Amino acid sequence: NIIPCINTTAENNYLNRPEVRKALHIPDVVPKWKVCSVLDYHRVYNSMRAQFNALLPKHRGLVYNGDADIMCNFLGDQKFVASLKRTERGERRPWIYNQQVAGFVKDYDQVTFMTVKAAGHMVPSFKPGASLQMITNFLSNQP
Amino acid sequence: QPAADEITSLPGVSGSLSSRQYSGYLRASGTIKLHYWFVESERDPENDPLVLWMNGGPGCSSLDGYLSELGPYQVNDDGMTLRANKYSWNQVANVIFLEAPAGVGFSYSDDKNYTTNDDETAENNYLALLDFFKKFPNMANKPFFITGESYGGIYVPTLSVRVMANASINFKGFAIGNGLLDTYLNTETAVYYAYYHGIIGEDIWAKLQKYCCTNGSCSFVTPPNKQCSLALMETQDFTMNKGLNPYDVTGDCAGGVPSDSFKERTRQVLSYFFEPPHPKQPLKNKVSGSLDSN
Repeated sequence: NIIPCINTTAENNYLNRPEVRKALHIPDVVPKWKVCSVLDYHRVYNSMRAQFNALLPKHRGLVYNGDADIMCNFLGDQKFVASLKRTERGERRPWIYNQQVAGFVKDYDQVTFMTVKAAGHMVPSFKPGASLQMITNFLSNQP
Repeated sequence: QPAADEITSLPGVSGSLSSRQYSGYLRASGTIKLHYWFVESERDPENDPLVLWMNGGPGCSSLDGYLSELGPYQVNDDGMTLRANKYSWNQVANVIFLEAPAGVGFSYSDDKNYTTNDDETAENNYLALLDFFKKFPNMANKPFFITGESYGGIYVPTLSVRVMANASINFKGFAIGNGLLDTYLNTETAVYYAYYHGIIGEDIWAKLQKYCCTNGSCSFVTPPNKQCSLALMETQDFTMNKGLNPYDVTGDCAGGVPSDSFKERTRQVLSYFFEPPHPKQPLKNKVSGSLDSN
């Protein structure tokens, strides 16, 4: 495990049980499961600006950030989305889940940036109900 | 659907599964085989959209996404039993969890060559996706979304541009959670984030202002001098090396403050997300006008 501060012991134990591997059709030649593997991985891109610019004219995008994360903090992604210079669609506004403010949203043409209040890096773990609401609305092209 | 890949029962789940699930391998380039775990929608698999989910790392498994984030079941602390997740995303969509690149989780390559990069990963993910549509032709025409998290901020757009070029895929859009979208912006804003969340104090902030900023304009990514670089290293030390959980600054760090040897191992992860705080080195022995100087 190379992830600091995250406990994945239960997952590790579960996925390495022989009966689980069998249920998932994992062949014997495959080594034990680890949550993260150290690969010889080479980063090519420092920015996804070109990819976003290619995608957004035709396809919808959602960028969301749990606001308690500093690995990929919300300010950076908020600035990134703003830097795409898409047409703004209204003011930054709160969004509501369970009659509470669940974060804040800024809509642009074809892309939305939103925060998820008090969520860490893994938003669906920290705020499962709010994240299901968020993805449901995105998939069905609702605000 | 491939009958050989269907999960007929899942250890730790009592009774039948909440929807049909499949686990197996998708072919990518060469001898690469990427593991997938596919869960049909619990609502309406025939009419609900198709969503691909990828965790980041790089090098981390999307089964973490299944078992601790948005999948239909989550592992209990005993590591033996599962509990239903009533907020799973397959309440509203058919969801594929893809372990990529090869070498991650249960994905592998016969040649055991696990050297790769962003472009190769995107290409192999694309080939694996095409293989998925061969295995599941009933999914081929559904509205399709690519989603992911963290280093998925690179995986998702680079795969999306390939998918976009294939008119036979009904690609609708993409979603990225806490994604690495721009290392420059991620590095620069982390300094402000640390100060305004009370992680670094006035002493370091004063140094940052004095040595990194001119007339209110700050340079936290390309420090203009050594003092700025040192202040940035102090900032990074507070945010990443003191035991603060960088994934949840308001929460606890599982296991407590990590050991020095663990911190050393995590430096590799940090190197993907942040630019190093090294000052620009002035050129020595300037030669004007010659090609060699370039």
